[in-house]
Amino acid sequence: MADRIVVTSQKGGVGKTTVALNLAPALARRGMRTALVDLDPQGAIALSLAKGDTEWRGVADVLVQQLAVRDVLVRTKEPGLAILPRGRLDPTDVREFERGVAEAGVLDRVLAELDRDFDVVLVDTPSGLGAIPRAALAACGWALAIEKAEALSLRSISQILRVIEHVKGDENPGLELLGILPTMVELSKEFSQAAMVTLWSGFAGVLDATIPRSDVFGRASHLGLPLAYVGGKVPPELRRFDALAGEIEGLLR
Amino acid sequence: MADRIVVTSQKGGVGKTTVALNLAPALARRGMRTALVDLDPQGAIALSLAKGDTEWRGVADVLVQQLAVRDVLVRTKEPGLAILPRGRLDPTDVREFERGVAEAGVLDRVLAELDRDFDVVLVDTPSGLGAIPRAALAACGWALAIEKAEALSLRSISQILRVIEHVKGDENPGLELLGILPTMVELSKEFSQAAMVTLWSGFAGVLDATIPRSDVFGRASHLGLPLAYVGGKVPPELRRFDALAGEIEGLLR
Ligand SMILES: Nc1ncnc2c1ncn2[C@@H]1O[C@H](COP(=O)(O)OP(=O)(O)OP(=O)(O)O)[C@@H](O)[C@H]1O
Ligand SMILES: Nc1ncnc2c1ncn2[C@@H]1O[C@H](COP(=O)(O)OP(=O)(O)OP(=O)(O)O)[C@@H](O)[C@H]1O
Ligand SMILES: [Mg+2]
Ligand SMILES: [Mg+2]
Repeated sequence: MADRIVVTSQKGGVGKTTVALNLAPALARRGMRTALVDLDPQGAIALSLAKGDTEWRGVADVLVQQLAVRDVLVRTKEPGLAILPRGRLDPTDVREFERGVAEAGVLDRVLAELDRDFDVVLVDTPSGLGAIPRAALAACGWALAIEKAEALSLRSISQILRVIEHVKGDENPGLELLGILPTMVELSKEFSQAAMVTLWSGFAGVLDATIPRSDVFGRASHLGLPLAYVGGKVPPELRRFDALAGEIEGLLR
Repeated sequence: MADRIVVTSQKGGVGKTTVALNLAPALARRGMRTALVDLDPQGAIALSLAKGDTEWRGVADVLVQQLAVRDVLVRTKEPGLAILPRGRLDPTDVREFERGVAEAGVLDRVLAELDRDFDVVLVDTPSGLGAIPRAALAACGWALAIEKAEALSLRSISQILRVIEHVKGDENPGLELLGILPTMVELSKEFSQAAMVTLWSGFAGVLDATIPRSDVFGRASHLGLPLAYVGGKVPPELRRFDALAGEIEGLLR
């Protein structure tokens, strides 16, 4: 069975999709066959790759038309990396999509179709602790909590950690916190330093890897590419995702 | 009846709470009796003010214990500004909170309790187009769409605009787009300039006011204060919220 990792945060805009999009190819580069799954109704994985909102079929099509996952899986330029996009979803139907993903057993069946061909399944989710994040935590073995290194994001971290413990005790005894990944870190700024000190001194599971704030992410999303494909000189931030992939591979064993 | 404004975005972390927290006192300073309501299950208004997660009663207590809104309304230092917080909510109960807020007629009854004493009700919401944002759009007359000035956020703007039109046509004919507010604008950076050009050339309703990216927001949230109370020299960003409040007052008339 593949290792299933939920990329999660209560707070919005902390870098979940950016981490998922750049960690997936880094895991594939280490030889782990990786599937990147988008459960966010906004379809941010496809949007990050500058695909049209209805260009790729995906999870929504599997749920609505009973398609097989392999019929909608998107192969990428990176050997060993495939994407299961959100798929075709009218934004007025988000509540139905939430109900579909959250229905008992559905997500487990969808992800199980990836078990044979992949070693790791990385699942991007919408922010918050609503129906979809809860369904993902119930169906996966690992939770990667993303925390922006600033005060407001840190104030809600105990909420997500409490829910992970609750789901582990109540629904999915196999769920473990893979780690807390600090993002948008600005060690030259006092408020960011203070946030890091709070993380390091107050919480277990803070990863060694951190992702710094950098304009390269805005440029990459403007170009619709993961960092590895932005071209030109390799951005130093790419090494951060390689280090993160290495740390995660060690934790999964 | 008070003007009810939903602060909304499909994308997470674009500045909804920061705008709500700083626009509310700016509207009050213009003499509009203003109530700031927090419908986000993470309770970000209270967290931004560095209140403990269970310190303030609020919407959750009104729903669960049938308390009156005036019993939990928090008066602030700013004359004419009151806060209706999220209230006491266990993070494992977010889905029940969503169902409670989204139940037909509930939100309208809660907000109606503010009509007598307030001119404007400003409603902060979680990101996305799920149960709570949809309930808020159905119960309010105005939608203020927050858009971070960068590519990824702009790619999902058509989703929120489509839903506003749908709700107006289907559930709440009184709903109007108050405007699109660009946030975290960095006019010295090419990707941000490109985003602004896309907004100005492609969408109706883009406000004149913009909110620049600035470290003062990280510092303010670290201190747990709206900008107006950070102390010392008045930050220039404060004028942006005064200008925004002026523009909105003109649009409401
Ligand atoms: N390390 C970083 N430095 C600078 N900008 C970043 C960084 N990581 C992400 N960003 C930018 O911040 C924004 C938010 O990132 P992203 O969309 O990945 O967050 P998210 O948690 O997935 O958001 P959502 O709540 O909408 O799902 C994007 O514009 C992205 O380009
Ligand atoms: N103009 C700005 N410049 C710099 N940082 C900002 C600005 N506006 C907001 N921020 C910071 O960005 C982060 C996200 O802002 P905020 O929490 O207001 O967004 P949101 O849309 O309410 O997020 P959520 O999706 O979690 O509800 C916060 O850390 C805030 O301090
Ligand atoms: Mg995302
Ligand atoms: Mg918010």
